[in-house]
Amino acid sequence: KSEALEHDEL
Amino acid sequence: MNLFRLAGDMTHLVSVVVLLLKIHTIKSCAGVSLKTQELYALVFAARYLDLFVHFVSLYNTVMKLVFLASSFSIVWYMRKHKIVRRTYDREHDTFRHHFIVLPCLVLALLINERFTFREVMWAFSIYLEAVAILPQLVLLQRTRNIDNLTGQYVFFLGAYRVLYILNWIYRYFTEPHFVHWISWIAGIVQTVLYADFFYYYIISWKNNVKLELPA
Repeated sequence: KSEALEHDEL
Repeated sequence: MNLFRLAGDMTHLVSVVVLLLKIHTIKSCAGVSLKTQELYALVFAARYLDLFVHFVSLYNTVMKLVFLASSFSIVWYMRKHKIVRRTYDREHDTFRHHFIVLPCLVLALLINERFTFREVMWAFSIYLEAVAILPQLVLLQRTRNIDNLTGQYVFFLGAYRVLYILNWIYRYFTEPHFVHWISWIAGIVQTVLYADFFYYYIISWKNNVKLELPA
């Protein structure tokens, strides 16, 4: 879940 | 990072940097909506709060700094620069943008991925970006003259959104449980807003006539 929350897009 | 997303980021970068360079070069912001530029500066400020606390990649950090610097520079030029500010079409750029900031903030408080300050601000920036172009489109319809400065700007912004949708489709099929409803729905709404502009832009380009938006 934490991965999904990491906003890696600009 | 896939090609669609890289192309989308580059197109987005081009739209903002070209606008800044043109305003800097011709010392005019005729046809540009200050409201839209202020909304975009707010979008980046709200979205990139994690700039120094959450390192994703060098590319990510550099792009965030460039977007922040260029969007705030454009606002500075249009509000403070002694020559440019005189070319700002104040009486036509009257879209009451607080009417869209507040609903976006309320929506972000209601619908977010996690009820933390950073996540609510992130959702707020996503919703705000979806509608940030409205004052610019309204200004274009009002002034009816779309010189290449604003036409290209809106066109590149639209292209960046289309590329991002392709990026999401690609990531959905290549990454397990890559689901981001908030970005997807807001992104589709944003792209639809450009659709009619694209339609008239391409028609005018094909018939080689001046771009006229319907009243």
